[in-house]
Amino acid sequence: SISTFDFASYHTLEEIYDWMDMLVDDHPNLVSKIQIGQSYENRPLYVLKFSTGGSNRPAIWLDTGIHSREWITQATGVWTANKIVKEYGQDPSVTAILDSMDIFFEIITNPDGFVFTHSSNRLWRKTRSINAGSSCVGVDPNRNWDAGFGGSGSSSDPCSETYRGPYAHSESEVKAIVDFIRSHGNVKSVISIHSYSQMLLFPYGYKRTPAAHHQELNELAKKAVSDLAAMYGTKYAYGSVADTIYLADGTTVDWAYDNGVKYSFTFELRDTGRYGFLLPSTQIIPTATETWPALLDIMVHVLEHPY
Amino acid sequence: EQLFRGDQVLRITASNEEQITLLRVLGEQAELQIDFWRDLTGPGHPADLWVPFPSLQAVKIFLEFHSISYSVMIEDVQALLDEEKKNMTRSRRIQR
Repeated sequence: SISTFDFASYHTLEEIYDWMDMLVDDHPNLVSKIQIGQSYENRPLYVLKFSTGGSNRPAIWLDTGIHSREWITQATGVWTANKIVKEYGQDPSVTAILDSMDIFFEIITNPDGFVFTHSSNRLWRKTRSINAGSSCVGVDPNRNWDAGFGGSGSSSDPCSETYRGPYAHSESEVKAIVDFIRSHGNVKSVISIHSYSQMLLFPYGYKRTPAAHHQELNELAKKAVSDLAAMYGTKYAYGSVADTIYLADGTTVDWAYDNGVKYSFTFELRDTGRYGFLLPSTQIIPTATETWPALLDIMVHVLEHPY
Repeated sequence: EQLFRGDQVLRITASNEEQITLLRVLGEQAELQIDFWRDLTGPGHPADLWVPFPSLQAVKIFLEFHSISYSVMIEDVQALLDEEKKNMTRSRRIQR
């Protein structure tokens, strides 16, 4: 049941999808479930919509787990979705956000990969699409977006972990989000959550030129990582993708920004310094808990800076 | 199910740009099947490199030859996966 769901454990796709249904059943006036498409292996792509009413309100998009092996991310997604529900009507910031904006949250962005991590290869990162002419499977869905697609910050080798795919938006998991955000037309923020490098990044990744709103995004990122660190002292780096890590082409945040979503960020959640993608489940609650204030900083800023 | 018995994750800290270039070249050697879990960001910043067991000797020799400092972050990837699987099973049993 919704009350006995263990947020401190890792869960399978079925368990998380069942939990989403329970969340919707328990809060029908706040949460609904939308199917935005299907994965390569025909699994439904579900998005939770948090809304208190109104039509086509400005919206915030959150996604977790586009790289399937980053289990702490999906687990943080589940915890965060629950937190949003719990805090509406209690926390003034969450209440203010949901009183005038909608939040769309895709918790399992790469379900085929996620199932594969449970059944066959715990370290699987990509989608599960077949690549014509290659025995290697899958495309890196965070190199598949139409933003600098095909540049040197991604790979043309289907066997690489950063294979960009045959063409931009070739992956149904990516195309579904693109179509959804475009058809919505009023998305003001995209926050794509990954793990594990302890970073909060913003455009650009496919070029070194600063984004037009670099200064504002940088200041917001600085505040967010500072509030995150206040919880357990976890130190995050922040900055543009290109400056902070490396040139990366075809990423979610760059596509969002180039399509008019000013507040585009990507998180790399924590590691304790020892386990990488194999973080013990005891780390789920601390990770989710410390991430929450940073997420809230961004969402509140979006609310207070309409454009 | 793919097993990762004996695979290790190395935490590498490059001390200069030259070492970073060498590590990038290492990463491009497809036959080693290595995978940067945490990517190289700059001198002094740690990178985590997953190395399948058959490539361990070659990678460690390469690192030592070029005086690139590293430590073993995960001794045996499969052992951790087994532990994780056990925890998930236990957790489900407790729920029931």
